[in-house]
Amino acid sequence: APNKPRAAGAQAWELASPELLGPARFALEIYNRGRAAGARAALKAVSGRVRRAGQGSLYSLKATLVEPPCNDPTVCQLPVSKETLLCSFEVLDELGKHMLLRRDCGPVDTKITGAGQPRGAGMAQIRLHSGFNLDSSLFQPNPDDRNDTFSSFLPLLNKDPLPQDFSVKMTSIFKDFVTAYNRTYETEEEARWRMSVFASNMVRAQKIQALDRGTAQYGVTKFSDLTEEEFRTIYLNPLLKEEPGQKMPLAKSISDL
Amino acid sequence: PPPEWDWRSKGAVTKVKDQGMCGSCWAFSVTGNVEGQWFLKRGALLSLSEQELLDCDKVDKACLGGLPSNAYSAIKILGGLETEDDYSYRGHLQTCNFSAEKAKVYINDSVELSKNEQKLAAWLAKKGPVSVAINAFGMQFYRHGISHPLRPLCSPWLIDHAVLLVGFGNRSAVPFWAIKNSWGTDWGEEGYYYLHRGSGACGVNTMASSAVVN
Repeated sequence: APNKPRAAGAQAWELASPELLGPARFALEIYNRGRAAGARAALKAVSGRVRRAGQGSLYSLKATLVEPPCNDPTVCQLPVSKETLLCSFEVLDELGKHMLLRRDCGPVDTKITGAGQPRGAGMAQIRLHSGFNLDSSLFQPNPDDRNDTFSSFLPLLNKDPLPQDFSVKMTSIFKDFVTAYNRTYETEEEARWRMSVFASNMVRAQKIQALDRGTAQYGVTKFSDLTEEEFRTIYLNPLLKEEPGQKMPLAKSISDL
Repeated sequence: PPPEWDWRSKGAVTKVKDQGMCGSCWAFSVTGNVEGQWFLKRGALLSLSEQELLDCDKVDKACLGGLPSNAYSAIKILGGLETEDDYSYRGHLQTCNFSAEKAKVYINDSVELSKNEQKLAAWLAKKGPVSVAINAFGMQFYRHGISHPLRPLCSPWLIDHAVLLVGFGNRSAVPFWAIKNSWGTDWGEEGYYYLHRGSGACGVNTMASSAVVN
């Protein structure tokens, strides 16, 4: 949380601190994935805040990226001059393992309202090119989310009693799960049900994590949209504890051999 | 036992398989063990058929579960195991289609192994990968690292999954069993599960067994 008193009415953002640069660089690396060296965006500025929960930290970042000019017709139809983007990233850091939970980028008019603020104030109200203010963009599903297979699911979230940011964040993680494991659900109802199972499984995994005395990491796996009952019934083998099985002779131990 | 051992680096372990939506872990645990025994006795690593056990082991219950000790017995009675290629996995019960002529591997017997993890490690290092059964607590969400659940949460009395011990060692002084699972390579550490060694974690030492190839 910003360590400066929150200015009335304005969102006070902590200026970039070394701690933010790590997750920011991770987010930039993901953003640039697959790009040739000369075509990669550069990080110009970053600010944001970090929230800690359990053994993880959730970074909400505002980063200004600079896209290099593009003159290569195979990449951009028309020559594009250098472009400044404003991105909001959410990076989950669990024991040094980063996960990019959210990425919203858009060209920005770089007029900073409240211009003239002393740099040290660390306060800025940056308006996204598309006109809605930064905070709401942080929690609004990414506009192009609506175009993907998951769009039928998003409206359902508004009916949930979940707090807005929780459900949006969970949507983002669940969306990644659906993509990563190529899930398709028959109906909106099924998608809604699987999302709620997924969310409660995230809580279960965190509890298992908290109670583990080893070095194991628990979290999202390909079974994360199954209830415990479904998982047991489909993948496990209760006979092992119920039936004695055939008697087998005891092997000689190695020392005996 | 030696401080560490890993049969994967010695060519005694086939690739991680995927049981699919079927409770056939018992068959994968047994074929993994027989693959290792055959390799050690005959020098050939063959991927063996779990489907043959699902279809032809009439004592066990295919996707509804089974016991390694019954499976060893079924393999002896049937006359051996066909390879995965000859009798490939379908993930559901079919009519038995076993052909003794096609069997590439046979076993002579099966044995129960010590419940002492030190002795178990020594046996594994000398004689090959071991079929075990464990409580699968937490495995639904396991991603990587050495699992060491609290004992009441992972009781050795509630065994519900069969897997294969392929090695053991220490990671930053934490002793572990390297366990080959049958949920595909997109689970765990490329299909493997690492469980704390030396504390009887999740009942890993309660149902250790192996086939015998003379």
